[in-house]
Amino acid sequence: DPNMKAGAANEGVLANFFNSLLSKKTGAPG
Amino acid sequence: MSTSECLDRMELCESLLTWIQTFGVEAPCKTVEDLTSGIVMAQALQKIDAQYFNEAWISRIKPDVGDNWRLKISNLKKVLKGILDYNQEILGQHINDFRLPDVTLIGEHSDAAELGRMLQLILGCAVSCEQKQEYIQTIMSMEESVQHVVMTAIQELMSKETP
Repeated sequence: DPNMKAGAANEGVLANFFNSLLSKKTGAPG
Repeated sequence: MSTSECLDRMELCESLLTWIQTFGVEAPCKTVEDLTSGIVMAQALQKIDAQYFNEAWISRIKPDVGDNWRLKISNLKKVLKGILDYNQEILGQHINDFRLPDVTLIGEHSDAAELGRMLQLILGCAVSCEQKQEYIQTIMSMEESVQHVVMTAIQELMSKETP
């Protein structure tokens, strides 16, 4: 089903984005 | 097409209104009007960083503004300044090229597009603060359509941040 495939791909994009945010270093340097 | 062109400001406001409700603040936060006093946003900021947005800071936000748009604008200006200072002083980032929300339009006309910009800046604080994990996980548990708008909003902000 193409809709299911598109949905899964979309979920993957969202998960990748938010997971990369989680691993991003934060805070002012020093 | 740039990210900002892809971002529908009304959709942004609607999605971020749903998101701000996840903070469970005391003040009502169901409608655009509920947010125009600045109180909900101030309480959300206090949850994001209670040390920075401390009692002394929040005490400067007037609680009973009613329909007085001058008081609303005064509150909104303090909230916006707080967000910008927090970005610079705590997160160590400067937001360039981002059109800041027009607080007069929010306070006087309950402008949803401008409120969306203001909430977008708060979103930026939430996903970059010390407790960002909690906020990002909450976003990830939200409806996919909301997550999509939130992702685009964060991407737009990140494209305009410089350390």
